[in-house]
Amino acid sequence: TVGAVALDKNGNLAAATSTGGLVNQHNGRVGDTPIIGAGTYANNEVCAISCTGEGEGIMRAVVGHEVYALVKYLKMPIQEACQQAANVYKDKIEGDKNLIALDSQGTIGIYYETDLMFRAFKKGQQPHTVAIWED
Amino acid sequence: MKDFVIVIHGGAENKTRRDIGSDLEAAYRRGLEEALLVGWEILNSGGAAIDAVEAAVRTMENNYIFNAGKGGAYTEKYKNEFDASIMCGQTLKAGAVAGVQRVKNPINLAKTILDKSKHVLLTGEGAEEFALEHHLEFKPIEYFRTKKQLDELEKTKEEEKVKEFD
Repeated sequence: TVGAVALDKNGNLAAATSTGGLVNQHNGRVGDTPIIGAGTYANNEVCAISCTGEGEGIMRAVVGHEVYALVKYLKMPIQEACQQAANVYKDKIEGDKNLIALDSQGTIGIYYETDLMFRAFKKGQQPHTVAIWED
Repeated sequence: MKDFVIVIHGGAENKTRRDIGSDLEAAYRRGLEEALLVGWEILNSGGAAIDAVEAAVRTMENNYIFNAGKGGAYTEKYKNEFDASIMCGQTLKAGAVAGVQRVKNPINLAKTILDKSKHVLLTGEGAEEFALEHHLEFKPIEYFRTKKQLDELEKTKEEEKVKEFD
């Protein structure tokens, strides 16, 4: 799965996600990627989110909208919201949940539960960052 | 005027450095950098966030090392099926597509649905009909297939056989 979130000069947020699905998945299986509010969500007032991981869990936890709700209603910082959304109902909902997010002020949230996440970001004219491992 | 930002991901996995190897790791880093800068250029020149995320994702769909578009995973029946979605935070419009097999860039189809359809999510045959109507690029199924993903499928099937035997 691949995805992107962005904030433009006019303060508009957007999110996009695309995937080939799980290896050996049942024909016709659809994961979280095309489910608005689960794998992808954007709202100018609050944040934009793109997820990757085990789609069934991301759908059941409605991860994208959960991040939105935590930021909007609890005024939670975006990084904390990503972590909390990925861990909601962890006792009932299994599977890795990984995501990138951006709030309306351009603050970045990145959270992953796997060994690695292929990721990169660039803010304005600052140097860009490309990362894979935790370190 | 706000400071613009773009963040991208190319998936997350449970693998070690040894599993991936230095050549493939370098290819991932190049692929991420390329996609990031394609999106960033759009933002830097005053373009919209929705166009930047579409372009960044499309760049990764065209790169066989990522699991989207060319190089996507195989299903149990050796097919490639693609899902994608896009959402604009300003208008709250969204477009999504599931189960397409021949559209070169599923993210372009999702964006076309956002722009030109009254619906949000189209699947399978109907989604491909919509893509044809809007002159999106199609590719033969062989275009999407890679040895890397075929090996992943065979390995997964083998592991499941072992589990069943256990």
